[in-house]
Amino acid sequence: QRAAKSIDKYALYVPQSGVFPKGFKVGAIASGVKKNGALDLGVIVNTNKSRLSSAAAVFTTNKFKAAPVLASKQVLEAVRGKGINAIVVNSGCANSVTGELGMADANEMVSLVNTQMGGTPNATLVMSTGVIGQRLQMDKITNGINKLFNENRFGAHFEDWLNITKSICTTDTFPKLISSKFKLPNGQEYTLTGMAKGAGMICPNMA
Amino acid sequence: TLLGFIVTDLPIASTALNKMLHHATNRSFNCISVDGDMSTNDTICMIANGAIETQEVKEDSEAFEQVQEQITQFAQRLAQLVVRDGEGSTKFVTVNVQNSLTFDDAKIIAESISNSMLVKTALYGQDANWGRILCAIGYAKLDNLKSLDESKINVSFIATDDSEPRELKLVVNGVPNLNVDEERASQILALNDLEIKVDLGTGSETAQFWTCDLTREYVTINGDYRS
Repeated sequence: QRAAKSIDKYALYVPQSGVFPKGFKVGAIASGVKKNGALDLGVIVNTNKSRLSSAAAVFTTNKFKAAPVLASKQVLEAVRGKGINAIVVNSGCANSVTGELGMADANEMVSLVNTQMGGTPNATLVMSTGVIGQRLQMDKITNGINKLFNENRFGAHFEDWLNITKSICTTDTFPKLISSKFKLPNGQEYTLTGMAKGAGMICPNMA
Repeated sequence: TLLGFIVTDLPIASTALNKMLHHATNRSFNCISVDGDMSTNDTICMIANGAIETQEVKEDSEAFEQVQEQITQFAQRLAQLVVRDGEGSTKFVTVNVQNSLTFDDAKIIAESISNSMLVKTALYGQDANWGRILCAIGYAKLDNLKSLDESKINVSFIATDDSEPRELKLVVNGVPNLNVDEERASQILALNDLEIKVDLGTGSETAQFWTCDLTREYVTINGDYRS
């Protein structure tokens, strides 16, 4: 009875504006994997061509690693963290404990985005979150990815970043989006933008 | 499951980026607990596309340490939001273990307290149950007991608003404070944000973990996730 009353976390923690790094655009769509018609598929794309991008990742140390974790590790190792130009994420289905078929599905997601980006292999990382032990509905995922690119549903405005953050949510009560500008010793400014999802099954130990 | 991405327009060499992300993760995302469960999908990734015109940051660059620290603090902000959303949670709790002989021991102890279901339910019930905190310290999976000395340990609740006194001592040099001001304890525990401070008194290393209370709502949310 003495326990605190619940608070409006969305109002407290979701920003109403942000600063976003140059050379990225994001898109999100409701592919139909989530039963309630909510956003459930997102893609981040690097559009900067002036340099080769760098990427790094840390992954769960759970012995049963989901297919997207294994697929992303393979991509990163293949290119030694260079030239990653997209991340594709779906929510509603974790594609975990799905065996060879799940692995094929994760690779297919990577391949679809690579093709849409011009065909360079090993340029996309993949993530999934949601229910464990169910196969991805690849017809919906494929349609969603193709629709995002074919209809050019990408943008770089605050609403676009907020929407992709929403698209990765599961039981989250609010999307977690932050952004800041920082200064280097030489005075040059740069921008960091971060998105996260998670509310339960949370005690990560990533490496 | 925890998923996250950080993107930047700063040019960072891939080996330097890898080092920065590991450093940041070990001080942010790997220091949070909602329920002690580790997912099969946890992933944090970072892309640096180099869209701004400046020299690439490498491991031996002057800017390396500064950028690494900025990314670490940024990652901590993002990780803390996950804890604030902890399913059904009403409190955000910083577990601060100080003056440990080693950093690893401080982190293991902070994690043990953060994962204790009984500590978390006491926080929900706003009960200043220091016994459960000591219990969680005692069963922490330390390699040895060099960081632990019963006669030196101090446990306090710290208020996060401007109210005084900020610190409420529960255990002083291993001895329970039998005159705990229960009214003040209730005031501190009624806050949405609070801190548990554990001073081991055996060294100088510090580690922080961020956790939340465990509520009835957590059971409601997770009782039928698949359906």
